[in-house]
Amino acid sequence: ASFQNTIKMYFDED
Amino acid sequence: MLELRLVQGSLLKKVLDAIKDLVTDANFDCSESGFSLQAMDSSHVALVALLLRSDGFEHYRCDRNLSMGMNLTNMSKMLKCAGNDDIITIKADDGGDSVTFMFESPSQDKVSDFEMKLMDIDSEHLGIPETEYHAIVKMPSAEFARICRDLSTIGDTVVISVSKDGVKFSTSGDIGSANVVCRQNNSVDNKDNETVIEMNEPVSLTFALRYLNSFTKATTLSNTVTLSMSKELPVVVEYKIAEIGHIRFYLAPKIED
Repeated sequence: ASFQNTIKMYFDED
Repeated sequence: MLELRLVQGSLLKKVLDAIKDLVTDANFDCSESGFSLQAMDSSHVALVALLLRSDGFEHYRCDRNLSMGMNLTNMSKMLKCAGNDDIITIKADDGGDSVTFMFESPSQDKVSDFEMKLMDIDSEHLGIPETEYHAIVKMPSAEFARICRDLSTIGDTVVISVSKDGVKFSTSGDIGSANVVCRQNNSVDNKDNETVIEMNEPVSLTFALRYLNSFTKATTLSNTVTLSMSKELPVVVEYKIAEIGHIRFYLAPKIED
């Protein structure tokens, strides 16, 4: 089983 | 006042074709440095970043920074009305609620203008730091598209592994499994056919093929694609746009439980 990360887990909001 | 004249109007048509299925609504940001867009897909798994530099336009006037919210399906409908050889000019007034796309045929005997309503889009803008990637693969964009398409008939996810031997794309599904290995090659007569691998350390990441397949809609923009990967970071799938800019897709990896 694998879990799909979101892009927001890696980049902070400006 | 905003007025951007792009002689190779087909580039804008291709850009819209590349992103309209991934992103529904987006803010186009215009500043003196260029025309750009950053947007996430609805599930926030992928992010697209577009830059068309101001010096790539024949005429570029942007009196003040402007953010224009557009529905990409509607924008695409309008741009489809431009001929592939047409010059496209984007015009907007500061504080206005519409944007005008003007299409001129190469011989100047036909001029059309299409006005589209702008919309307020409350979008998040993410800061993407400059990163040294563990591995960077440059390969023919058509080859990458072919691999993504082929593997998606077998499985839903692909493991992309870069080692000194090459870049390996692996998938598995109910009917079986598949591996495609591309080794570094140097094409003497055509740099676009080369596969070039720069690797500081081996890296292996898992991605949903559905998104990669969506990114390959940008294949018409560039003969080559660059995949930049680091452990536990989103992959960057980059297509250069002629002499004018780039479109970058960021995709979050899947993590094994």
